[in-house]
Amino acid sequence: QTIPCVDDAILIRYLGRNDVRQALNIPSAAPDWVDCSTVVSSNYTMQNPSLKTQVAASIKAGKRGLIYNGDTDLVCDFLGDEWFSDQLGFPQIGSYEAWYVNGQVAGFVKHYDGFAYATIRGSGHTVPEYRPAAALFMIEAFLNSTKF
Amino acid sequence: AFEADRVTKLPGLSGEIKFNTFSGYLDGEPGTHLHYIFVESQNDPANDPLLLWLNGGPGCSSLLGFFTEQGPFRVNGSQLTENQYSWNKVANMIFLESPAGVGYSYSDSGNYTHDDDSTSANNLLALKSWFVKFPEYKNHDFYLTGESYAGVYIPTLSVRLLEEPSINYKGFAIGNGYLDRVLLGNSAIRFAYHHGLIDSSMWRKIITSCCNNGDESPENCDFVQTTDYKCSKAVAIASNFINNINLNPYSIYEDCRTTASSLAVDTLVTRKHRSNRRKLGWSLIRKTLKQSETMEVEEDHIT
Repeated sequence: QTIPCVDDAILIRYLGRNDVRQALNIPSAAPDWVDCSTVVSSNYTMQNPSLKTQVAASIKAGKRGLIYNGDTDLVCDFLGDEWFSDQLGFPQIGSYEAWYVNGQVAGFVKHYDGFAYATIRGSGHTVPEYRPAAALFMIEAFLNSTKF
Repeated sequence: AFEADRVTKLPGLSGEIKFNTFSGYLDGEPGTHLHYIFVESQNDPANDPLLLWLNGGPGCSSLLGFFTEQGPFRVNGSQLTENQYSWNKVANMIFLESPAGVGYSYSDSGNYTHDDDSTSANNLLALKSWFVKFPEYKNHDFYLTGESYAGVYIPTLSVRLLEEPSINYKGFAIGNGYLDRVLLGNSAIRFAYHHGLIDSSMWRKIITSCCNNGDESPENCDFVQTTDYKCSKAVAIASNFINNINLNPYSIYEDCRTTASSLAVDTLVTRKHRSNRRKLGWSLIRKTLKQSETMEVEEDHIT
């Protein structure tokens, strides 16, 4: 199994070590660790082409939501998820605005009644990997119900 | 806490782990063993919220999140270093490897055929199993978090949690989520053009063949569900171009980090088994078009 443009060889080697498996209480019956399983992905059936119903139901039930996107990702790009957020049907509160970490623009955010949509400027698909400080700031603000 | 699962040391880490860490297995449906790592908050574990983190794929391990994203450690060769931006600075975090067959998770039957429904059902069972191990967290505010194909895992688990009053479920956060196949497919084409990945003449061909009256506003264009041959062909040519230049699709301004050996393997097998790591709108366009059309689209076959 290979992943385009991503090299997880070091992690695969580390998690394949016997002493690491032992430290993590992994039994011998468990498989060798790989980052992504071809067996699982190739035998997986996707049943939900859109998650609008489930996300809207959760928000209507009073669960707070955050949809965020690193804005340099082509895999699941920010625009599609912004459209998704718009189409959930919840009224937008305020305008699309920048949010900041250490005085610099960390991204842009749009608040809706019940959830927020945010971008992380310059981040790829895995936001906490590419923009760790902004990601921590964002999740902390979300957990504390602080507007950012 | 469930002492049998306690992790007292990790190879490569100098010194003690500064926070309670547990690693073990949770029960899904009978015979299903889902691996988790739980790290307590470095702030105030008794009062901080509890987060479940799921990576996507489908088929990718949440230990990617643990060791390369928001987990407390980074792997540097054979050494572990601290991630100063770990989310367990502010929250208690569970990283779950799901469904069975992912990472260290497995099933006794060896059956690794899954779908969205069975995955979310097993995730709920695993979560309940976790709370049996750690009942002291029952009253903590609980959040679902994850990215990519977890954009499916989280909403489907969320609606199940709405029926579970015993869990103090408060909300969810989804990063770069696979939330809508058609929207992400359509947006990917625009993203590619507006980031200079395809040129203006190609864009014009796409617009004139895919959009009503050549009006390029999003509501007038459908690049994904089109039945128009010219539109399909134009989109396929654009997507094939981007897919064959070794651009890092996960972060277009970063280098393609694949090692020389894996790049060679990837090149050989890519047509049939391109990774599903974080299932994407872009690849779905590619897949759909390749399967549904018998077009004569030239591809660069890299040997």
